[in-house]
Amino acid sequence: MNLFRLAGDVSHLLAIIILLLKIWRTRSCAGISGKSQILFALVFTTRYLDLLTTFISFYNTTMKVIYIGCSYATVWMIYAKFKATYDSNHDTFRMEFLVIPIAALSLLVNHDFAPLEILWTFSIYLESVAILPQLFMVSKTGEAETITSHYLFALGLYRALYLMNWIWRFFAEGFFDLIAIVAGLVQTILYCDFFYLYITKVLKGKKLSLPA
Amino acid sequence: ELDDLDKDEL
Repeated sequence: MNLFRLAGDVSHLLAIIILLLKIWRTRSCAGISGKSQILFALVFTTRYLDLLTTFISFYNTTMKVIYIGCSYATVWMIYAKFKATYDSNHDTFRMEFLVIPIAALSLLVNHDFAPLEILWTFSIYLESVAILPQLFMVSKTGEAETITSHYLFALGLYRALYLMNWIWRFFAEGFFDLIAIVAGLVQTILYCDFFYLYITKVLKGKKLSLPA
Repeated sequence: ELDDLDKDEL
């Protein structure tokens, strides 16, 4: 474990907690894409099935359980607890357009044609694009609450830090996992436009709004 | 060698 990896995990955890707290304290999930959150719950579920088969470390198990638990809690808040505040009219991205091609791709391009390995690959590919419904929603409404921007920034930063971790690991350990690296690169690139807006607007105290 | 796949990362 190097510093980039640890910072990435902390950033990821922070993103998840920011979102949970935002919804819980405002009693509202306005501006949040329930579809992205369903996709993230699917990502964690398919990636962390090894919780049932392999013990890696206390840290590993704890983080996995927290990520899964929080992501289901978020989905529950959006679709049950605070359903009345869910902005479904603006959350119109079709999840099947992501899930079906990615399921096919993970069957074709993987490290090993074994059930757990294919599900892990599926989760890596799906994670790289799971934020699209949320970004689509922001572009559709033309704005995002500041707290939602913080969430998106922390979530984008996490994979960027993982990229640094992989560069580090390549030179320090000769380790690289092409599937994770390519997907991580795609994932980070999707956030670049948002990073630009976040730095030029939100950090200067302005609300994130897109030009009409 | 495929058994050595690193799944420590989250």
